[in-house]
Formats: sequence, structure tokens, C-alpha cells
Amino acid sequence: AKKKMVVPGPGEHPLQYNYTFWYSRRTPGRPASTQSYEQNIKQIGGFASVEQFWRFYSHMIRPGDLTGHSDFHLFKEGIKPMWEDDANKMGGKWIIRLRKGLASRCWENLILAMLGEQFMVGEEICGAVVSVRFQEDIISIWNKTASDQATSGRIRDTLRRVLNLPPNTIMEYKTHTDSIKRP
Amino acid sequence: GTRIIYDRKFLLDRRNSPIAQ
Repeated sequence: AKKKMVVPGPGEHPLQYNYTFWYSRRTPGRPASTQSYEQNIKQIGGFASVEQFWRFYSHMIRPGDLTGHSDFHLFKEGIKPMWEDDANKMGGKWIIRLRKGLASRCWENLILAMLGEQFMVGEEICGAVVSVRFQEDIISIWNKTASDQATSGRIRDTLRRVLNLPPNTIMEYKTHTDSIKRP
Repeated sequence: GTRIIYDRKFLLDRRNSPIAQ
């Protein structure tokens, strides 16, 4: 079934792109390999304006309050948060590992920068993910062209600016083809 | 064309606007 296009409401502030929120959670007690990633990932909904974003986000649980093995994904409308999507298959991501307690603030700063077009890399951004794990949390931002070093450099510099991270934070760039080979 | 750019403060200020409720 074709999805209805989301449009800004009257008087609302449109975003440069429409976005979709997704959520995934690994069922406890079963190894990941027996489950299809696509089956576990659920669409929460889409938005086209600043005000529509807040209506979703204000009702969502903060990443720091999630338990277990869970992820929030925020991707441009039409891009699935998976390596196999056409927009992602030549791409890569910046990964930042966070000690417990930082995820909620960092995730909010990351997605506000993405929605507000702070990265200045044209059409390159695909989406962002926050992954809640047992001992640490991980945030990442995905872009289309892993081989484009000017773009990945600019994304890294913007991340440093908007996330206000401790100076010793390690940032790692990983291409999706690497992730497929070595998950 | 022109890009729609918003800084963090602008976005946060829209959080409690009546339209967003």
C-alpha cells in the first residue's frame, strides 16, 4: 500500500526533508542471527515540520531510559535504516561510543543538527541511529558516499561542534561494506 | 535552491509553541 505523503500543517515550519522514526529491539533470549533485522524494525511515524517533529519526540521515551538491546532510527523519508537500501549501500557512518548517561542528550543534539541542516553536505545525510546496549550506548550518523572524504570530514567536524563531547571521545568512521563483512 | 536551516535554539523554541501541542 502506498503511504500518504506527510506535509507541514498550516503555520508550521517546514523541514528541508521529511523524516521517519523507526524503533527496533532484539527479543531477549534468542540469538540475533535467527531473527530477520527487517522483521524487528518498526516504523513509528513520519513528519515534515518542526512542530510535527516535537509532537512525536515529546511522547517518545528517551534513549537513556530504554532497557535491553534497543535502537531508535531517524531517517529521511523513503530511506530504510538498513545497509541494503539504495541510499545506504555505498555509504558509511560515523560511530561514537558513549558511556552510560550521555545518550539522551547526545541523541537530541544529533537529531536537532540533522533536522536543522547543520551538516552542510548537500544530499549526503541519510539518517541517524542511537543504539542502547548493556555497557555503553552508541550514536551514529549515516551518509550516502563512504568514499567522499570531504563529506565525512565535514560531518565529523559538525558532530564535534554540536555534540559538545568530552575531548577524549573516540570517533570512528565505518563503511557499510565493512560492517557487512565484520558485523 | 535555498536550504531550510534551523539552529538548535530555534528548534527548541518551537517545542512549546501551541501548534506543536
